[in-house]
Amino acid sequence: TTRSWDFLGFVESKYRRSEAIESNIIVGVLDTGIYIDSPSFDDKGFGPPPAKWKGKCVTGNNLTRCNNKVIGARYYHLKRPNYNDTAADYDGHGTHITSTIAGVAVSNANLFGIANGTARGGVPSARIATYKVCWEEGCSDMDMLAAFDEAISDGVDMISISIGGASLPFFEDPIAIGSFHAMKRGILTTCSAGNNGPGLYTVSNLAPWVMTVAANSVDRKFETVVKLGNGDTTTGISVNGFNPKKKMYPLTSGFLASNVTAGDYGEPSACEPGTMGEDKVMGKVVYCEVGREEAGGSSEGQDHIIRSLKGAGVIVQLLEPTDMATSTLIPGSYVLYEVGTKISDYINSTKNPQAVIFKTRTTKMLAPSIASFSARGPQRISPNILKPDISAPGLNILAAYSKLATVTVYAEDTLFSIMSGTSMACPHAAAAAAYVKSFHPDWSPAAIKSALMTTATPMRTKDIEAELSYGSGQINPRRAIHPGLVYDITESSYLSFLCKEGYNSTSIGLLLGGSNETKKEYRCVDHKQGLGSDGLNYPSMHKQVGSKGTNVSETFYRTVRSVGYGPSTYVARVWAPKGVRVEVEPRVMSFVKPGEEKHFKVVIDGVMEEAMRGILSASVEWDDSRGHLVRSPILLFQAG
Amino acid sequence: QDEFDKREPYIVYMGDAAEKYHVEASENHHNLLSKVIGDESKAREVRMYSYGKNIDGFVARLLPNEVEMLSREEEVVSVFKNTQRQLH
Repeated sequence: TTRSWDFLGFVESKYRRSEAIESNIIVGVLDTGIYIDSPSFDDKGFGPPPAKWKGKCVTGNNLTRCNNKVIGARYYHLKRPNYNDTAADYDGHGTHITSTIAGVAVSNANLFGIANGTARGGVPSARIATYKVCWEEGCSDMDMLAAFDEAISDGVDMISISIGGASLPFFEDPIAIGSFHAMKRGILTTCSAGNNGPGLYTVSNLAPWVMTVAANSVDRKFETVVKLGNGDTTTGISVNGFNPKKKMYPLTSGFLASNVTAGDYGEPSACEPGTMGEDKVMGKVVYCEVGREEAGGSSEGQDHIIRSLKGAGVIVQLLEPTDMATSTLIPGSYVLYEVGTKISDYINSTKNPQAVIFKTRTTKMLAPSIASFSARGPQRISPNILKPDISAPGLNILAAYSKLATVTVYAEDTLFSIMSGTSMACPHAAAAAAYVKSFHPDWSPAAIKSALMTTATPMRTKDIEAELSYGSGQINPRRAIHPGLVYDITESSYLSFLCKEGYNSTSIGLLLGGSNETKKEYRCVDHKQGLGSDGLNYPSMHKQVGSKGTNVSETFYRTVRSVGYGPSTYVARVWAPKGVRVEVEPRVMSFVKPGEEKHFKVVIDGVMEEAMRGILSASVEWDDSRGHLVRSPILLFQAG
Repeated sequence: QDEFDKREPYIVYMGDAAEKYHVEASENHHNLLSKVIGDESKAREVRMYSYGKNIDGFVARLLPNEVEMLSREEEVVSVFKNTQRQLH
């Protein structure tokens, strides 16, 4: 966050909501708990919790109190309750997420001096309620559902959850269920899209009532330079906080340091555990020919192994390029495959190979682009809802860390860490949603989500997946508070949508509020089904078309509400690939006053060219010539 | 003990909880479970947690046939196995 909020144009203090209003916003975070002693959660200047707050501070080990910043803490461990259980964060993930949403500004934040700046949340005056649902064994469905149930009653305004798993029908997915009940009570849930990218069909958290967030880069690159004894300089990626003490170190490879004899288990060239002799590694920089995934991650990877053999550093060849900077326990750099081959050639070409690894530096780079790991659509549960919805910074984010973390990748305790994942993107979007809510407290969850989606910055990308990777684009919180128009969705529209999706009337009836008698009265046939290809007033337009034939023709029906000031007139503009027609009817919409609603229809037809590789990407944008651009992506996907 | 070991935690989701429902939620869940299992004390033993503030439902250690029977109950939306999810 020492760069991410500035990168989003959300400059400190400049666009702040008045503290008094923002401090009335309570964000519920379902995660690994919180390290309350982090400077990011200092409550200096905060008054008592808002009157609407009905939650609790359940104290325990290492969390003996809440404060006026972290006003609530609960934990759920229903399967294996333990007397030692506490909402304190022994992992670091929850602390990282929470400080990204609502941490107060902490200047001079860095990790080993790297990525130095002011760490801060998007809504630094907002309050935090933490719900610990993740433990060493994972995040259990029943714990998450319990947390949703209580968070809603506690009076949170927003929920952020950077957790996911297998995609299941909505009534079997605790996040879909919990967020549905949150939505019914005016609370928007923001979820991470998952890290199983870049393959298609990898996105998780698919319900239309949640905001699903992909991860993108910011314009800050981590570079770890390696200089070889022959004077060649190469660059890798890592978070290496070590300054070299010598000009050069002896260089060897895992292969040359091998003490493996025929028949032994393990691959020395990959620096696998037990394959190298300490006498051959001690004091040397070791080159390993394998990606970090194969060695089990950085905390138990080659850096860990070489460190245990008293090596001076590690250079790891990656099988595939990465955009993720990982902290190393000893001087270390991860290099591209070709770079690794050159280093290997150098080692084999001289009797006395040498190298030195310099401390990581940050440089500028083109951004945003979607992170390689960020999960991609389309989805299989509601095939005509585009997921992910939106994108936010989630690559190499520096934010608060827990000093209680039991598995630390760092050589020393630290107050901040650098992490990557859609987990890190989700809190950026959650904070943006909270920011919009602070301006428009009466807006529905769907309206807030619409404001963020229609004002997002579309990404220029060469990736064929286009909107399947970033949805509507990168969040733009400043623009989102004045979206001009919103696509709203009521609870009853979601229920009609579920009818259209094939869920049965009896089950849908049980989702309604009221007594047990009235709950059962819902009948899908009595309710008007949503029209068009998707049947929902969604801010993006998406359809998975049949795999046969190349001609496509889809119709989307939409309703927008004016949320600007006074009368306004919007004109439709469309973008589509050559040979594809996008017709908007009407092309002009005039609003006499705020709150007025207008309907329109979008028809897209054309030929799915072979070059499109099954992805037809277009958009419609409503422009009032007074600064409001209300943009919806259109994406047709043809499997196979 | 053998039977208990065969039981696995399932979430029985019953839709929306009416206001102030949580006061009676446990009892309602117990009654439903007792009806299906046919044994009141066993029902008490296997029920792990009751939701009821906003979400109607409960968690219980169930056998496959009990899962099937509960799924058929009119007031039940779904019965699904408790799984572990991951941080992203």
